[in-house]
Formats: sequence, structure tokens, C-alpha cells
Amino acid sequence: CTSIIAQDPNGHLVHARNLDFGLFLGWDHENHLRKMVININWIRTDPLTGKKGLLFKSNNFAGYIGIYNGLRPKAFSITANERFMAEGGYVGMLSYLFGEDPNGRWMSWLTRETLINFDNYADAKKHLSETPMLSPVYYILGGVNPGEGCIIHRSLNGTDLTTSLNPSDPESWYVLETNYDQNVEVLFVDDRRTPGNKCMQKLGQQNVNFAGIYNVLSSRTTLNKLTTYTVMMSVEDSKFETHLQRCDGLCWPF
Amino acid sequence: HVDLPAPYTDHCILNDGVNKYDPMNQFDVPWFEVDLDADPYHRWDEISGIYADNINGLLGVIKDLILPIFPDALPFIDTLFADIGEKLPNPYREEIHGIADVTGIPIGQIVMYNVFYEIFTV
Repeated sequence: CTSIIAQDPNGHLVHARNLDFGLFLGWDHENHLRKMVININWIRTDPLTGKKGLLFKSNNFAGYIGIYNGLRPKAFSITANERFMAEGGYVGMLSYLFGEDPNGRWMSWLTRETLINFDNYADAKKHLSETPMLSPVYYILGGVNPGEGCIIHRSLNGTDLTTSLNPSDPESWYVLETNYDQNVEVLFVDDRRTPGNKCMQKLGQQNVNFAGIYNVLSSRTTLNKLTTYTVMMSVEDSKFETHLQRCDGLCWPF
Repeated sequence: HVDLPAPYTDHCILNDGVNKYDPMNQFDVPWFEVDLDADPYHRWDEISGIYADNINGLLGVIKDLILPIFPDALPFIDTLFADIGEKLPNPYREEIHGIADVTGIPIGQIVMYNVFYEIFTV
């Protein structure tokens, strides 16, 4: 997967991601996965006004109740990228199964409860950073105000590293996360970071918008055989678009 | 960074002046509503009904992957993940039960599908 949060010269944020899924599983992305991609408007009655309305948006695979990507209007957006650690999800699952970690959250349900319960970037960041969970993950969190964008490197009981947008630094107008810690080198056969960064530099901050970021995420090897869809989000104007993706021809397998 | 060999070499389409973004393509993906005021057991009825065959097909692929190696694994998977399912907090437990009942798929397999991220990190 590849997630990007970028800020244009006027402080507007775009949050986007490619979902790459199914390595070694032999799934037919055309018939098994792409046909199951859906968008959801999550609605609820506001306890203050008594009016039913939109709480947040997400996309899902049908039948999957957790959330990998979501946007709460005027508040924040989240994407989750897989993080591989020795103490991985199976440790959390076993702890949960044997009752040793009954309060640990399943990854995609922590995303969902954050979207339900919090209405601003700071509170969402704190919740995603500090809540015990059952598997490591990278949470990429974007806000509505300039400079609100970060990558939270989660392990089971804490946050190992957080890297953020820094609008005062001319080189830090975007953050890009694949499936590696920001402070380590990527595996050379799985390097989507370098081509992603090169393409973002080619794009330039002045061209940050849905079209620009979509074209970055449609470039090899950020786009690869596993890429199922691209989602693009703008918290400021509540825009949420899911585009089915495919890398035809000779593309790198992951 | 090591460049991949041709024809897999990294390539930024912005160098070609190409624009692949078409906002109309977003409408290839349907929208649904999930009502958080509704009974969790019934929240996913519409989606589960429409996509029952697709979910079943997807789980079939996982079974096809596992069963040739572990022919007797299915009852174990059904039991193990059904047990996990009973320990899950609400509203998730009720939602998963509802999806299993509407689709007719064993509860353990719907649980497995829904905790796939945690399994996949192995």
C-alpha cells in the first residue's frame, strides 16, 4: 500500500492511498476483490440536534465491518497501511484469545471507533497513538487545517515513531508511507517509496489536487499488480472518491 | 534504491504529460448507507444480501488455498474463529452474526474474513 498526505501552497490538504492486497493468495482481483469494493455513508442521529445525518464516510470490502480508509467531514481522514513486526498480529490474536489482552483493539475497528467518537485531528491522533491494539500498523492521519498530517507507527502497546507534515520546511509539504518505518531503508525489491517520492517531486506542491495525486498513485511501481483501488479524500470539502485500479501488462507483482 | 529491470522499471506518468484522473470513474463504486442507530444485527442486511455470493466466492478462494495443504482445516477454522467471534465486543459481534445469517456463511468464516488484517501480518 501507499498513502500520501500533501498540502498545496494555500494550505489545502489531499489525503490519498493505493490499497495493494492479496500477496501470494491467488485472488483474482478482477472478480474477487474489485467487485466487492463499496463506499459507505455512516449515518447517525446527532444527540444534540436530534437530526439524523452523515457522521463519516469510508470504503470497504462488502462483508468487512472494519475500516481501512475513512473521512470525518471537517475533522480528519485516516488510512491504514500494514506494518510488519516480529510481534505481529498473531501475538495480539493469541493474547486476545487467551484473555491476556481483552482491551486490545482490532486494527480496523480502532479506525472505525476513532471516526465515530472524535471530531478533531488532535483527539483522533491521541486515540490512534495511545490505544492498545492487537497488531502493528501505520495510521496515516490527515486533518482539515494546514500542517495537520502525520504517520503514526503503531506497535501493540504504543507508538514507536510519529512523522508529520512540516509546512515551514520546503521539503516537507507531503508525507508518503508504504509499508516501512520512515527511519529505515525499504527492501530494495519492494521500493515504492523512492518512485513515489520522485513522482511527488515531479508533481510539485503547486499541483497538489486530486488529479495530481491520482497520477502519482497511478505510476509504476506505486501502482502494481496488487493495487485494487485508489481512494482520495479532502476533509475540508468532504470529498471522498474511490477509483478502481489495475496495472495492466508487465507490472511489478507488488 | 535499486532500479527494477525493464520492463518493470519505475515510471512516473507525469513525465509523459499524461492525466489518468477521470472523476467520473468514482461512480464505478456504489454507495450504501449504514445506520448506526439501527440494531447492529440488521445494519448490514442490505449489503450482505447483495454481496452474499461475492463474499462466499472470496472465502472459497481462501478455502481452496488452505484445504489442499490441510484437508481437515475447515472444521478447525470454523470452530476457532467462531470461538473468537463469541469473545468479540459489541456492536461488532452482533454485526458479524447478522452478516453470517443473511449470507448463510458459517460465523467462523465471517469472523476470519473480518480479522484478516491481524492474520495477514503473520
